[in-house]
Amino acid sequence: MNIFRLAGDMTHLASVLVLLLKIHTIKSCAGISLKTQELYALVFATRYLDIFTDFISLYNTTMKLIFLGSSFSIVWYIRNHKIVSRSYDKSQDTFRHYFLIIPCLLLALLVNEKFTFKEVMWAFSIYLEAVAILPQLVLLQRTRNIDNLTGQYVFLLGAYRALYILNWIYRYFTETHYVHWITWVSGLVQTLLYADFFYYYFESWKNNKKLQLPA
Amino acid sequence: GTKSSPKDEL
Repeated sequence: MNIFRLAGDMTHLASVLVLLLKIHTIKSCAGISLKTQELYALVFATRYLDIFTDFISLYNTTMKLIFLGSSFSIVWYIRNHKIVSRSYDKSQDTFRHYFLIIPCLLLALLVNEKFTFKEVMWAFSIYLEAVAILPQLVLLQRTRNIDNLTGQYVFLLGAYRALYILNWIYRYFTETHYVHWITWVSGLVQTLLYADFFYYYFESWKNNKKLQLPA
Repeated sequence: GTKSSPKDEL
């Protein structure tokens, strides 16, 4: 575990906490894409199939349980909570799941580390995570007033991905035989998707203005 | 790919 990896995981954890804070305390999910949250729940459910079979560390297992639990509870809150669900605007969140899920599944069947159920599901989760933010980014473009917590949530998610790239660079130079093309290419694509958002996020921060993405 | 590796990242 290096500092970039730890910082990346902590940033990821912070993003989840920011979203839970918004949902629990403010009882609102305005500006949050349920589509993206459902895709993340699917990402974790398919990636962590090894949770009971391969023990890596207590840290690893604990984080997996946190990400699984939080992603499914966020979906539950947006769909079923009496007050929270009222702030969800379905008409704006129109991205189709299968438009992302099917290509990722096909790619996972073709490009994987080993052709077994667990490995294909793992590759699928990596590909799906790379694009899962798209419904959220589309929703942000449609939202006129992006509140601070939503902006911070997406910023933290992007920062987590950027830190993972630094982690891979560090590991490549410090560990022998550390080569992971599937995670590297997908991770790079995933981080690039945030480039546009980052640009406007820093602009709004620099000029002390409300965040707004051009349509 | 030829072999699968242990997944120590999240």
